[in-house]
Amino acid sequence: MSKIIAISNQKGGVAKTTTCMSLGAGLAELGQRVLVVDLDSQANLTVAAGLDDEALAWSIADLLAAEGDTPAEAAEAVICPTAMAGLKILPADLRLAGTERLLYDKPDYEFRLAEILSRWENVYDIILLDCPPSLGAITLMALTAARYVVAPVQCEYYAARGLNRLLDIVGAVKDRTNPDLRIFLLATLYDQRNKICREILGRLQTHFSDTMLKTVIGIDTRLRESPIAGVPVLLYAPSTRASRHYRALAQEIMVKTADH
Amino acid sequence: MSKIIAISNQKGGVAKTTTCMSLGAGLAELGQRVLVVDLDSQANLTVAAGLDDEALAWSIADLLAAEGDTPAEAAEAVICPTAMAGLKILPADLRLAGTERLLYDKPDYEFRLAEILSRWENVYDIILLDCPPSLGAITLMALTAARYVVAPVQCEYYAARGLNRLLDIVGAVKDRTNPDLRIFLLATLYDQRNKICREILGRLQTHFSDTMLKTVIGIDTRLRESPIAGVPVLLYAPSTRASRHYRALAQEIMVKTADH
Ligand SMILES: Nc1ncnc2c1ncn2[C@@H]1O[C@H](COP(=O)(O)OP(=O)(O)OP(=O)(O)O)[C@@H](O)[C@H]1O
Ligand SMILES: Nc1ncnc2c1ncn2[C@@H]1O[C@H](COP(=O)(O)OP(=O)(O)OP(=O)(O)O)[C@@H](O)[C@H]1O
Ligand SMILES: [Mg+2]
Ligand SMILES: [Mg+2]
Repeated sequence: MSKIIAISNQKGGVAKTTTCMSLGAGLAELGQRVLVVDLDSQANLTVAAGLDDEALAWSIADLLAAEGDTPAEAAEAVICPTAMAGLKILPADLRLAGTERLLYDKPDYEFRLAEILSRWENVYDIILLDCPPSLGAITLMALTAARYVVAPVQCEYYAARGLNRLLDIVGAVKDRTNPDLRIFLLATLYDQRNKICREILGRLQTHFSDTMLKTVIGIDTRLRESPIAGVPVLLYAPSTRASRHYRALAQEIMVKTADH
Repeated sequence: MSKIIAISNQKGGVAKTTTCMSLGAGLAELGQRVLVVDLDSQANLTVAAGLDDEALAWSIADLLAAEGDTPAEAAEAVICPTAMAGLKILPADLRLAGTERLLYDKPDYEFRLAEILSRWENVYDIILLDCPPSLGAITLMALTAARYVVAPVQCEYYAARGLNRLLDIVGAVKDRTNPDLRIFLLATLYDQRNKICREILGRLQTHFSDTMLKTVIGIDTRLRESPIAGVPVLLYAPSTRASRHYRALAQEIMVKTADH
């Protein structure tokens, strides 16, 4: 039974894609069989994995659009390897942009992704979902399919303020479609030289002490370089600060989700 | 006749809201009568203007939801002052999240915002539209209402790669609903000590030489502080680097849109 973890926050640019790829790589290094799924029509995760989002034979858009079961041909071909053994990707492309609008018209669309992913539940130990910066139909599907959600939070004013909104949505999903959903908060892009950053982290750790992860991901310019190379930062720069922090995160996630 | 400028980029966290507020303040300082409009259900612009998005009597969601003309009562009360004379705001709140889904069912929804804003076309010289990090119905409305679009671009890989997508959408809007639309690119969050930043800026200036604005907005931590105070950075820290850069941007925008 795969452990499904959604990486979600409606605030833009808080390191959702970076965390999905880096945490995925950290978990693969620990011997887990990992699938990362790109649910953003920007296809940043797909690009970060070294793929060309304009040249894919199949993508998540095909699976979501198909009526009923996923065609066997698509299911076999849609998953791509990455530069890291044990880490696979289910890519996205531009066609995903039109999917959200179609989903609204389907009854119980929230369960669609869970159905699609169930095909691989004995193939992968962990499935990570990279969500777009919004709380629309695609994110609701991800939160319905997931057992856990990791919300990257940049230590800045808008991101911290937007947390209550995200917590409300998670609460609504728990009430309506997924009672077991649990949320963790992850401080990202942390710059300890910045006074605001330090203050906001302190406040987050006090207010959200039971959901805040201990691992804090520091600023590291190697994370801007690794997507250009199309490989996870753990391979691109194995001993850089970000690689250490995301390895620590992988360990913490294994412990925190052990009750699965 | 108001000059309408949309601030849009589907990539998250590239300083759309920061640019909308700071450019608005810069244009107000030049004596323009300015209205900034919050079109993001995160309501970051509303918060940056010192308002409480959970305590608004009216918001943009009311205007968009109303059938036909805006009720006179709402139109009079929905626009709020900011800390800066000559700068007003049309705020957003959480209810905007449900609007996008309703819009899709209305024929010609793209023109709805232009109709609403026409009520104030002799009141304001410039109207700036802060868009959410997506290319859905709300952004399409903004691009249809606008005469110009300023796209903030962070000098990082995903943002630069996503530009072609944004340019395609602007092209599609020009073909379908708004032939006069013109786009400008603005480099934001620029860190000249970072090698990737310098490389990507150089490439943007070469590839997009006719649309790239000369003004580059440098990194400045005062921009993280001013939203907490609820005032534009030009008031919060008048001589800081960001204030100088956004004043220069206001001058450049006045020149570049003089043909209006
Ligand atoms: N710890 C870090 N240090 C330095 N740069 C980082 C770090 N984490 C992420 N970044 C950079 O910040 C930018 C935003 O990150 P990313 O694209 O992962 O955010 P996102 O939340 O997925 O954005 P979106 O809302 O558009 O999906 C990227 O350029 C990324 O390389
Ligand atoms: N020049 C700058 N220097 C330092 N920080 C900045 C600068 N511009 C913006 N920021 C900070 O970066 C963060 C993201 O900016 P902002 O929220 O304006 O982006 P956005 O594109 O509107 O995000 P979203 O996609 O969520 O709407 C904010 O914390 C803001 O204060
Ligand atoms: Mg992303
Ligand atoms: Mg914004």
